[in-house]
Amino acid sequence: MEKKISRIYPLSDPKTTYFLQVAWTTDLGSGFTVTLCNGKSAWTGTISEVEISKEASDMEMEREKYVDELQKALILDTELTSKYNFDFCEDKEISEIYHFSYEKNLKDVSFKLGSVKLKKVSDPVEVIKELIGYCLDYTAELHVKNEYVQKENKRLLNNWDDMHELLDKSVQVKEELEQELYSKFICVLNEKKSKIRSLQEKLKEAREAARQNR
Amino acid sequence: MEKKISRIYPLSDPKTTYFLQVAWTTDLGSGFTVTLCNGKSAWTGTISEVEISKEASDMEMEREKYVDELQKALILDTELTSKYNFDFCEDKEISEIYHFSYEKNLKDVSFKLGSVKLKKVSDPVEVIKELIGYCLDYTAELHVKNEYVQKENKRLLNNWDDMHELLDKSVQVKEELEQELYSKFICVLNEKKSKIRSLQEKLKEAREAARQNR
Amino acid sequence: CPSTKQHFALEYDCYGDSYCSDTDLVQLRDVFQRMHNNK
Repeated sequence: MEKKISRIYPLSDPKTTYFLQVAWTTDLGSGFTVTLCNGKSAWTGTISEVEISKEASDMEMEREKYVDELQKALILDTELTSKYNFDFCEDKEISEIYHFSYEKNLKDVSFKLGSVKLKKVSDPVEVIKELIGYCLDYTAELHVKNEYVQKENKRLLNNWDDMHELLDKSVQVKEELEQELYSKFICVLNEKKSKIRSLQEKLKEAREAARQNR
Repeated sequence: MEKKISRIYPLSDPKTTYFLQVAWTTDLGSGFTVTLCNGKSAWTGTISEVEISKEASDMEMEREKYVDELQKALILDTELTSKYNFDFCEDKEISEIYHFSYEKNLKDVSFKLGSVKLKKVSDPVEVIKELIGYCLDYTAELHVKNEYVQKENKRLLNNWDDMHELLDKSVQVKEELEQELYSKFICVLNEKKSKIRSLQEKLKEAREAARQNR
Repeated sequence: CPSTKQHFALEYDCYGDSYCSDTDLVQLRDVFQRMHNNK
């Protein structure tokens, strides 16, 4: 069961902060449970996979696209939800039944995305504890992830430093190799040149001798 | 103001989950506020810097060490807190006054670390909302941190790959350089050798000519 | 001209390295660089 908790401000009661918890198994398309809490009372309800299909068809939307919209509205980050409005009100005819609805607002028009029927929870304290408890656990989980990623980061930084050092060294080795080769080449070449000079000297003498003999 | 929220199970009511929120400015030694909540009601109280000094001296502990113990007991991770017990009870003599106490348990003995006087909060709903709200904000903050470090890791990984490529290239360049220098050297050296051969040939001829002339 | 050419051919090999005068790092680098360019 995956969960997402976020703050909402119902259109009919914008000054009150409600905490919206959405819980689902595989994805929202397979149905989900909504829990609303205002810190004192709590309401909860579930919408099934079939009902979601029906809502998608009512809206003449492709189911996948509809589910995608639901994801954005209900469980993605706050910035995005600013494109979505929520409302929460008691049913006018049936007592103890509440409606939680969500709509997408485009520029100057908004259209209803869907709604879930909620019932009041008899023991809100448990719901409140669950909400806080889930948050604490999730925070602890994120901390662990954070620590892991931080460690990974440190390891990568060290690796990067090592690699950088290796690269520096490799450049240095190349330069040293070049220097070393040149100095060896120069020694060998100069040996040969000295040989050539001496041979030229001898040739000159030999030719001089030959000339005098003639 | 920094905060830390955790679950506690008071010795006198171990089956009930309480949420402990500790809030402080610089560190616990400068005083802190304790808020306890059981999902329905809430209690809060503050202990001042002076009171902490007094508690440390009562326990004949060095203040710094005492504050360190407080940190471990009240705001560090759960594993550590398993070495600490908490209790929460109403004052026997003064109504509406509660005591939240914390003790450290060593092997078979535990000693009281300190306590804070609490009062019942008239509007627990706000406290509950604050608790949940703080958790959500903290979660969002951790998410942002996580994402940042993840991105950083990705960047480092890419850099590492680039660096690795550079290193490979540098090794290749070194090898190519070596090859190239040797092949050029061989050309130049062979020119010298051929020159030596030709001079030796000429010298031989000159000496032969000189001998015949004699 | 041909005579100059011949004179140089006597003094330097086809890479421009002198047959007789000792070389050093700068000269040898120069020769190798020229070889590289010619190649």
